[in-house]
Amino acid sequence: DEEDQPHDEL
Amino acid sequence: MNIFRLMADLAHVLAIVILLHKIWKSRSCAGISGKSQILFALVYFMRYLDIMTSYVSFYNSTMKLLFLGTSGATLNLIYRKFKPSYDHNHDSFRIAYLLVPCALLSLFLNHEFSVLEILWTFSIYLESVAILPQLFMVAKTGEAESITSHYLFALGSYRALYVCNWVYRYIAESHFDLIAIIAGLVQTILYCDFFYLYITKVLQNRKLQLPA
Repeated sequence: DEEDQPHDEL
Repeated sequence: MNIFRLMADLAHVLAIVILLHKIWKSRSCAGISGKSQILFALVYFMRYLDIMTSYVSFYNSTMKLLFLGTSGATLNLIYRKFKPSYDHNHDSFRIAYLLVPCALLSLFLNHEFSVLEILWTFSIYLESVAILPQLFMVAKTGEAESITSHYLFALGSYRALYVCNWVYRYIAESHFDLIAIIAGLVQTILYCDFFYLYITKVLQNRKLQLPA
């Protein structure tokens, strides 16, 4: 789900 | 990846190149706040710890390593190689005033109470205010070299373009990260006064000089 997504921005 | 995000990252890389080139060419870090650079190094170090735990893309990992490496190099130039030129008398902003509130805020306002997530949140909050020692230094000396102004403009544009990227992503992907968005807006707002001076003075080939 949303919580487990890694931060994909810098 | 959209055009705003790409332009933002390129503006960030450009800012770093301008700064390193300025210091290296003039053999001096006069007018540059070492404290802001320490804060930025801390920001990248805290935020990019996830390079070991999660893989997003080759682009992401490369940029993370680039930001970590160049911020280390910048600190090395300021505090070792060209230390005699470092203007520490004018770099007198107390960074504890930024570090403590950001640390407390990241403990209370975060997406998840885990070490990596809190460090990520701390880095986002800290980045939004990390330029303050530099802006304080410009205000204190009342002026900035054109090259320093170009650096600040590129660095300010980077988060402003990220704000455009977030609007785009919200519309196109229904993706949004409230912590990043609010901190990014704060970061961009802090540059507004400088942007105004940059456009009205520096771009007209006049030195950035604040009224006495």
